[in-house]
Amino acid sequence: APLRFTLSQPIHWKDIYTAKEYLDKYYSDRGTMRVAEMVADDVSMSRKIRKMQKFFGLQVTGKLDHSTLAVMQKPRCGMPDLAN
Amino acid sequence: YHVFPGEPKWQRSSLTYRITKYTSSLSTQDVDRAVDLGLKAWSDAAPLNFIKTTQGEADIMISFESGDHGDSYPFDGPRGTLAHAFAPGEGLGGDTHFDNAERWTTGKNGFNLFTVAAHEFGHALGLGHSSDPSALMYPTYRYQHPIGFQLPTDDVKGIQALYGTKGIGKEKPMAPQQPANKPDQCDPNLSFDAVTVLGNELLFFKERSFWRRQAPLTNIGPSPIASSFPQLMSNVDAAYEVAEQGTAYFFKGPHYWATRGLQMQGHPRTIYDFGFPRHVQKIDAAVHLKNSRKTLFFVGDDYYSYDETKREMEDDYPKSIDDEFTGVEGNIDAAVEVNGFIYFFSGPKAYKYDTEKEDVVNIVKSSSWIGC
Repeated sequence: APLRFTLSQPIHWKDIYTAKEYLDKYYSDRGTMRVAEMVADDVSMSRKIRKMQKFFGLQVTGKLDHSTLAVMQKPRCGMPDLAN
Repeated sequence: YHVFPGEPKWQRSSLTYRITKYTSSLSTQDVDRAVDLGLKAWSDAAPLNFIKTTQGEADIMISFESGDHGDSYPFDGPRGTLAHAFAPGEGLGGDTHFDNAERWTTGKNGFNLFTVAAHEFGHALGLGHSSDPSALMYPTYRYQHPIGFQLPTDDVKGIQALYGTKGIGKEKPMAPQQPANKPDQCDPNLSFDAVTVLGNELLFFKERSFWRRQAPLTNIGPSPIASSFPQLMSNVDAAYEVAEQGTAYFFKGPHYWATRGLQMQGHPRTIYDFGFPRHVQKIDAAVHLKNSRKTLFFVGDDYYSYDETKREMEDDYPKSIDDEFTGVEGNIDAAVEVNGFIYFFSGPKAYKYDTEKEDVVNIVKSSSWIGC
């Protein structure tokens, strides 16, 4: 199902998948995503973006913008940011 | 700073670590040094000791891995994820993995191994990611210079919240510790952690430094313990030499090392080899008596006598130090036999004890032994 969360600026599709992979890795419990959850995933993606924006002190919009993407593309530690 | 849910942390202050797989992008010496400095960043700020082992299971198993390496957190090739570590615990707990696909460096061009290792060891000790951009535990990579590195305040508070401050157990967080510089040689309050004869020298240990004194007292200065005893690094609890065996023993927490001169003989072993009861977790001081071929171990208010010939602890011990060594005041930090006299070091004082008179015959400043 297409990811329908709103984009605040024109973002490349590749970056959207980078963002999704990043948020799955660092802002949620690990596990295989069942297809049925993809619809819900849209809402949860926005929620994860909020969490990540809050953690890094970015403007919390729940939308994928360039400054949020820039942080996602920085080399980092592989541990989740939500201590789970 | 953040800790993990349930606040997992190590219940011991002495932790073993072992590097099981190295990377082709750095020499083993460079990796060893970066790892040692990465651990030192934390042991400078909290009462933690790290003991390197080279075989068997260690608390913190360190390795360079590629892609899917069996812990359900596969690496992703160059950049992206650089490394990860697991919170304290059995088995995988504490283990630290570096992505072998990265360009590891001891400098700035690539990813500085010390920087990433120090961060990961924060996880291995129980810290999660910090949202303070100036913190070492901030999730994204930011180069840190290894030499003279000082743990940022946020990280000091985090590690001290888990393990207390250095020297006084689990108390309120303090301001960041000054990096352990060389002790002030002629501080009138100077005390020693351990003293031993080694060949024709006397060695005096204090925190990260030690002095080597030949018989005629010349002007001597402190050297880093790590330069001659890399496994010991700092804070030696006790030491003694059995000259007729040509062997010396160095004690740290529940572990000891045997050496021939400055050469370590094998891996650290546990003090229970000597026959100590399990409640003894560390030795305060040790002195070998040449004539009787016995070694005295001092633990708190008691002392034990170990028969070097039979290689066993003597019966009817421990005994009270006060009962046997009258005149020596305070806890014994270190002890050594020179020319038939036992010298007890307690805080800034050194007591010269005459075993025939069974009494203290002289008291001097501890620092006078290193020329002050």
